[in-house]
Amino acid sequence: SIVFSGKMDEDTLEALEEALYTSDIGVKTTESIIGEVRKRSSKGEDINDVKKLVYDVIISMLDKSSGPVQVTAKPHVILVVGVNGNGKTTTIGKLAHYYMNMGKRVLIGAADTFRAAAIEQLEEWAKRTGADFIKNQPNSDPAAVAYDSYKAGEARGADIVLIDTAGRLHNKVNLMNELEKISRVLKKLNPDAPHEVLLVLDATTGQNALSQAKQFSRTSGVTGIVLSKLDGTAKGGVTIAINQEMDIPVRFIGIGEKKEDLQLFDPEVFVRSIFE
Amino acid sequence: DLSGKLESIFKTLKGQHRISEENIKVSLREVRVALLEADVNYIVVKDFINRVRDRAIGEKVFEKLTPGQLIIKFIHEELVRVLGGGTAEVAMQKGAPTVIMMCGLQGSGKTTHTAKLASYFRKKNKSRPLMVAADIYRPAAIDQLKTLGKQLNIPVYSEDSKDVTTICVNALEFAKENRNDLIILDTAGRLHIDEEMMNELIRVKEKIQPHEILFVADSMIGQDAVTTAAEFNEKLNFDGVILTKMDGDSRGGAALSIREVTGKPIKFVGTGEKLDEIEVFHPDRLAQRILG
Ligand SMILES: Nc1nc2c(ncn2[C@@H]2O[C@H](COP(=O)(O)OP(=O)(O)OP(=O)(O)O)[C@@H](O)[C@H]2O)c(=O)[nH]1
Ligand SMILES: Nc1nc2c(ncn2[C@@H]2O[C@H](COP(=O)(O)OP(=O)(O)OP(=O)(O)O)[C@@H](O)[C@H]2O)c(=O)[nH]1
Ligand SMILES: [Mg+2]
Ligand SMILES: [Mg+2]
Repeated sequence: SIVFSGKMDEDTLEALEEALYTSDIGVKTTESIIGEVRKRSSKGEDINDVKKLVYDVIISMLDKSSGPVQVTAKPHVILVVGVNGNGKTTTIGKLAHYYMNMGKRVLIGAADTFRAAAIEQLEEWAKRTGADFIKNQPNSDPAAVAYDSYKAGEARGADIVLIDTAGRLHNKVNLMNELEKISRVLKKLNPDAPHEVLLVLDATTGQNALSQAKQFSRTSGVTGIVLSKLDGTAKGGVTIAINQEMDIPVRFIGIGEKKEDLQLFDPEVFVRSIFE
Repeated sequence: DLSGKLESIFKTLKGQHRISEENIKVSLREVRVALLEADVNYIVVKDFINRVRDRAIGEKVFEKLTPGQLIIKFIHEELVRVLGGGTAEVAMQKGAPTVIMMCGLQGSGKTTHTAKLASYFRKKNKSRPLMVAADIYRPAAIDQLKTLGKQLNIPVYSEDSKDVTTICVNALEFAKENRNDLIILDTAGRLHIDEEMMNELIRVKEKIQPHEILFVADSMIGQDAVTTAAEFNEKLNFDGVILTKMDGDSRGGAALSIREVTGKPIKFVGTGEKLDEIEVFHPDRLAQRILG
């Protein structure tokens, strides 16, 4: 955490710059924040006023972040995507718990048919939350599981269908094509599906998160972000650049490994943590 | 790209045919941006730039290179110097089983690389590896390692116990009976700030005395790399680093931060999800990647 001295000066600006950079806010966004601060503050100004100014500048950059999407369709289909290991499967467990606590009927579809024990892992989450569960043979077509999950959700009167996908690096064309096929298959069943495409981003990830957001958005039309692992020391500052450049809101944050460890994204809490 | 940027900087500055204080200052600003965008830690970048500046100012320009090319050369050399060094070899015991303990943050690739290492050493040294399922927390973690073990035809030790240290002790006993000469402990991902979980690893280390502790780090990690690596190193004094998911397109600057802050060598890189996608670390390749 950065300690700011009493008055606004070049040292203060440097301390501020360090706080922004070490939060993974990135070069371009940090420079525009510092630029705003230079423009709107004066030398010798009280540091608490400057802090408030920085706070306001960053909050205004997060103006496109908002709560969860209204669930209007039935079933409301949520496709969960993202690179390897950043928390998709665990997030689905948390989302199932979240929606079931609201009294919704939830069905989970195991469309990661590739990774070792991915289906078993997700099945455990379905058991822990009491959600319905659809799976197929390992190495079967993920799009077919997505299809079956939708159909089963419809038949069983599910309010929410959560579809888990295999982690994949966004620079792998064949894997991104596979993801795009899952969306296409869902669209054939229902032109509005998937109603939500949640990109899970790991809060410890650096600037690569921006290219992840761009590439996954190009392939699957990301409608929301879940920022996982915010219970660590990473601040997830690259979210600000993503919000600015791409208009994608952060829906939830992950703050642990249990089913309760999911919260709605609160931009104020997020920005405050950058200065802690 | 950085070399292009530096070339154009030197073209527009006076005295472009030699290195001067002014054109070093401007070009190092570009290098600083490149390193920050590559996820090198802010403080590490500061120190790095200062070292390169000192060298550049002191250097006589004999070479047939333009000043821009020379700056790039210094940066590249300094990167390779820092990234390399330290032995990339894993301490294989002669006449006794070797124990490797994997550790790291959640989702970094420990389980996958436990299997990759087992397969790698079986090929390279004709080892008889045993993998140990010491992650008793993550749903289906044991299943995951067992599945990988089946794919490779490498045995996996697991037991239905609530104490990780006991599991590891029993695994070593099993390895003796089973004549396994390489034992790799797959542990649960954990936060460096989770005192209880870090203490679990400290207890395993004290009881088992692994010959090699490998910190498994995701190559796309950002500024937080220094905090996590420093803490894991402080608590466990690990022997080396495995940098995973290098088949992605992150610049991998965190590797420089980890190396600077812990002084420990990067031993392997993971280059894919398949179990043969592991390579010995090449500092030169990563240096080029970090510079973009
Ligand atoms: N501390 C913490 N750990 C988390 C969080 N979310 C997930 N994890 C952990 O991160 C690891 C990876 O989670 P998974 O849910 O398997 O990630 P994934 O994206 O499905 O992984 P792949 O399917 O292999 O791509 C597990 O150890 C989880 O417990 C979080 O918010 N905080
Ligand atoms: N593309 C790619 N994926 C990798 C690599 N290493 C691991 N993965 C993937 O990353 C994800 C997480 O790998 P795991 O081995 O489960 O990670 P872990 O550290 O054991 O996770 P926890 O036990 O939950 O902490 C899986 O989807 C792996 O297939 C790599 O080098 N390249
Ligand atoms: Mg998963
Ligand atoms: Mg694991």
